[in-house]
Amino acid sequence: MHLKCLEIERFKSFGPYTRIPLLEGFTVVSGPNGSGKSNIIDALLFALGLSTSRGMRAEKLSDLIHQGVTHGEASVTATFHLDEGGDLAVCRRLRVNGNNSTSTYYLDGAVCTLSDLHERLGTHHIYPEGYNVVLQGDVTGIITMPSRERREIIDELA
Amino acid sequence: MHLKCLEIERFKSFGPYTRIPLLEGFTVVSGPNGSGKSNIIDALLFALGLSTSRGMRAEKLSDLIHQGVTHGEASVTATFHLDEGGDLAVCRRLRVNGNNSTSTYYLDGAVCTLSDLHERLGTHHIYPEGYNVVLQGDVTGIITMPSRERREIIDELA
Amino acid sequence: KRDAFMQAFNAVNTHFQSIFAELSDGDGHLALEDPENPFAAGLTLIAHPRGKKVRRLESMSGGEKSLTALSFIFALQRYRPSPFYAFDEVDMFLDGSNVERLARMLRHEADHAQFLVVSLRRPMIERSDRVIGVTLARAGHSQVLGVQLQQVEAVASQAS
Amino acid sequence: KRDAFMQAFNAVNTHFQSIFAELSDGDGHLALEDPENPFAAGLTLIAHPRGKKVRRLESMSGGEKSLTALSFIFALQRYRPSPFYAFDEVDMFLDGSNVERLARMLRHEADHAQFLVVSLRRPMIERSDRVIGVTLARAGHSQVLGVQLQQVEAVASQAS
Ligand SMILES: Nc1ncnc2c1ncn2[C@@H]1O[C@H](COP(=O)(O)OP(=O)(O)OP(=O)(O)O)[C@@H](O)[C@H]1O
Ligand SMILES: Nc1ncnc2c1ncn2[C@@H]1O[C@H](COP(=O)(O)OP(=O)(O)OP(=O)(O)O)[C@@H](O)[C@H]1O
Ligand SMILES: [Mg+2]
Ligand SMILES: [Mg+2]
Repeated sequence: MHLKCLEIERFKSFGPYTRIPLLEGFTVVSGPNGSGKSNIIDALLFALGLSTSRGMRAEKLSDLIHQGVTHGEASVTATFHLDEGGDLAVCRRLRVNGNNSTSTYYLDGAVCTLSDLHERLGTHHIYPEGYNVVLQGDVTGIITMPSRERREIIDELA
Repeated sequence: MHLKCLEIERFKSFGPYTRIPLLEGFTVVSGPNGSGKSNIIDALLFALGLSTSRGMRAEKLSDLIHQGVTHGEASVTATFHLDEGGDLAVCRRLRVNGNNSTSTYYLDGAVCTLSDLHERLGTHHIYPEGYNVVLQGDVTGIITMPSRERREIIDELA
Repeated sequence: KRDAFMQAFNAVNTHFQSIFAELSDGDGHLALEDPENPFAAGLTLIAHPRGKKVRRLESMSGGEKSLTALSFIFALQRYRPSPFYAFDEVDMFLDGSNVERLARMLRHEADHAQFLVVSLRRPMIERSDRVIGVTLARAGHSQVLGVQLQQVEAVASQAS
Repeated sequence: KRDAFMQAFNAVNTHFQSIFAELSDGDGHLALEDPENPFAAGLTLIAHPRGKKVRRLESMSGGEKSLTALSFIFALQRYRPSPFYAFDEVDMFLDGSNVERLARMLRHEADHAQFLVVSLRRPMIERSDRVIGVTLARAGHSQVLGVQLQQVEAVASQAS
């Protein structure tokens, strides 16, 4: 299984529609400061429901919509290619209307709940507290965290 | 005024006696990971009485002595060249003996208290919370600190 | 429950030892604060970078902490692989030769899983299979470019 | 007290504007949360990197935050100079061209104060007046070498 494509619509610094095809193996994302590299990782976490708004450097959900507009919509679709063949498309759409905001999750086009999504991702070993994503500046987090928290990482695996 | 020499004796990763002559202008300190670059800045903060043990990555004072021995001594001398001519030597000696530890400060060879030292350094615009030293990993600290704390930096200057 | 934990712990520990030795040329292992009753306490990492005596984890340098943390993450991956990994500038504290070592390790791990690594450092760009370039378009939004291999050199020379 | 504060604030603000423009090609300024009664609230930094709309400080990228913070530190230095500055890897989030800009700024500031800058990045090494090399001697303690100019190239090539 691997991530084969990320489609970003009006999420953070991304405009109306951006398609990022991805391949297996070792891909480096590079570019000037402030260009949007970390926002790509934020978009992926957003779509998979793995993020908290703290991790997104956002105060309120409207900060996630391009240009911070308070009436608008953003969405991110992550498409995986499955080992057994076929694809799995995970999408999250955020609608903000003044102070109201709603997030809708979709699995292969059909609406689902966040816990449905977590369960399905869990069968592919993608977990919310999984150590497969390291945010910018967090690399030494494992060293500075309390030792009990570090042990709990192994608890999860067992 | 500028720092013309740093003499380090058994402080952290430094051995019995290390002398580091320094010049005015722009000096870069470089070298492999773990070689002792940050320990040089720690040594300077230690000598000038500007540091807390948290900032030194140490749990107890004996962690500051080379090889962490619990009976031993470390000292750092920072010698400044003064604009009006002559030098100012600031030294701190740490003695650890089991659970006891004592720090002694010297100004030009004569014992003094930490507040004498801070007063003397203050006349040369060297302050404990001065923004002239940025520790490793702290560069964006100014951005993440609360806005009142940021205002207090200007209060100090006024 | 304790058996399942110990099985996971021992496996991750073995991986950690071999990976840490490869990444930082030293030796290190995981240790339980209370081996009799693991759930009553925490887990610590004992690591001596090349030729150094054991020190407290907190007194390590920025680069040493990064390599130790990355060794632990790779050890978890070997025990319980994830389909993809996303690392955002995990090489920021590393000196030139440690970035090289990490890039070689990533190259090797990428045979078993997909790695998406944000990096500004040249050795990473040079060892990757491909580079995705991100820039800010005139209209103020992020633009993504598929960088061809000969452009990799141009991107690498902008990195440092 | 308020007058003395406002005098300091205005001077630092003027410096911040010109330094931020030079370091990041954008425009920014300092703002008091309560200009009528400064001591009742805090101070925030308004900064738009080149061509961007104003955003909250927290949503800036790592590199943008570093340049904004450094502009503030240099602005304080211009108002109330210290005899020496010690910066430990303040360039860690910066891309190659921003490291160059910072190194040029440091080169310029170093005409008025002494700067001791720990860095692993090549542009910093190349623009410095001199390099102090630190290594770990065989006996396990740190050793400091005065690096001659022709060795600077060798050190720079080890950096990345
Ligand atoms: N809702 C939004 N609309 C438009 N731009 C946004 C939004 N949220 C964040 N941004 C912008 O995105 C930029 C940050 O992007 P990002 O953090 O991905 O940069 P980066 O490429 O990782 O840079 P660095 O190398 O410095 O880490 C900031 O300039 C920020 O202002
Ligand atoms: N009391 C001590 N005795 C001996 N060694 C010590 C002592 N305290 C710290 N050290 C060692 O000093 C080393 C860290 O040095 P330092 O943080 O200065 O490295 P650095 O050159 O800044 O590296 P980096 O580039 O990774 O930041 C660690 O390996 C640590 O174990
Ligand atoms: Mg980033
Ligand atoms: Mg360091």
